[in-house]
Formats: sequence, C-alpha cells, structure tokens
Amino acid sequence: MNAFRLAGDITHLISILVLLLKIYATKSCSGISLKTQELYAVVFLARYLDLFTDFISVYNSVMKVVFILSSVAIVWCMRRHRAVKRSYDKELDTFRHYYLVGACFVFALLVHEKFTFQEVFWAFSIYLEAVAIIPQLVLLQRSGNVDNLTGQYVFFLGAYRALYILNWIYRYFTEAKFSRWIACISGLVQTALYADFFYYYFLSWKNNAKLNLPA
Amino acid sequence: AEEAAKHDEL
Repeated sequence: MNAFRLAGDITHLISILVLLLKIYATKSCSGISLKTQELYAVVFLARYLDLFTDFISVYNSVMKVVFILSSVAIVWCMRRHRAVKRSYDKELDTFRHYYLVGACFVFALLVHEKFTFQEVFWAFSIYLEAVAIIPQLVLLQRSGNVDNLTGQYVFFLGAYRALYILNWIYRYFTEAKFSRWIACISGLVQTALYADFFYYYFLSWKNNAKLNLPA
Repeated sequence: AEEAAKHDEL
C-alpha cells in the first residue's frame, strides 16, 4: 500500500469522525443530508459483501467493518435519535436519491468486470459512491452557509477522493498490470463533483471567511 | 489470490 492510498483512507476516516463528532457534540445534524448518508450505507454494504469470502489483510477487514458500522450508525442517529432527528433539514434535503440507486444498479448490470453476484454489486457500489455526494451538495447549496464541521466533513471526503486518484496514478506507474478502469473513471467523476465545493472552500480559507456557497 | 487482490482498495 502506497502513501497516497493510506492518506486517502485516513482522510476518509477523518471525514466520518468529523461527522460523528458534529452529531455527537452538537446533537444536531443540520446541514447534513440523510439521503447521502443512506447512500453511503448502501455503498458499503454492497461493496463489502466480500468481507467473508476474500481476506486481504487485517487492515482491510477492520476498515470495512468500521465503514459499515459508522455509516449505519449515522443513518440510525439521523432517523431515530430524538434531538438529532429534530435538527434534520428535511425540507432542504429533497433530492430523489432512489433514482440514483436505480440508475446505478441498472448501469452495474450493464457494465461490470464479471457477471457474478458479487461483481455486479461491487460495480454498483462504485457507481453509487461516485454520485452519493450529490444530495449533500444540493443541500449545502440550498442552505447557503455551511457550518465549520459540515464544511470540513465535505472537504475531507473530497480530499479522500483526490488522494485515491494520486494512488491510482502511482499504481499505474509502479505495478505491472494495473487496470481498474471502472473504479478509476467513476473516481474521476466523483472527484469532479467536488470541484465547485473545493473552489469555494479554498476561497473562504484564503479570505479567512465563513464558507458560503452561492445559490 | 488474483481475484481477491483485484478489490484490495476500500
């Protein structure tokens, strides 16, 4: 495992910790899209079906379990916890995420590495992860200003994607037969979705001002 | 091993 990949996994982990911290410390999930969180829970559950069939490393298995449990816990909190539930911006979080799930599944049935149960679900999870951030970005755009922890959450998620791209570039040049075009193309699409957010995040950081997304 | 290594990323 190269440094980019490790840094990518760590920023991914940090993003989840930032989100858990926000929910736990403020007992509020305002600014967070439940739809995006639900999509991530589906992404991890669909992708890590191999948890019991293919052992790669302890690191790999532990991270998989952490991602599944944390994403399910976040969804559970936002739906069931009394105080957290109250702070949810339901009227702003109206993106129809079921369409994304349907479209990604159909796409996975058409484009996959192998037509097996696990491989189709793996491809599905890759496509769904690429677009899962959309409801969150739409919510931020609608609410206009973004609180610090929410901004940092999205920033770390974006950083994770960017580091994965560096990881693939590194692997492409260092590994003899490195080809994973499904993951790479989806990853590029996913990272591109963050470009706009990153632009405004950078501006607010440079001007030392609160993060504001123009409508 | 080849199969497993294919999805070695998270």
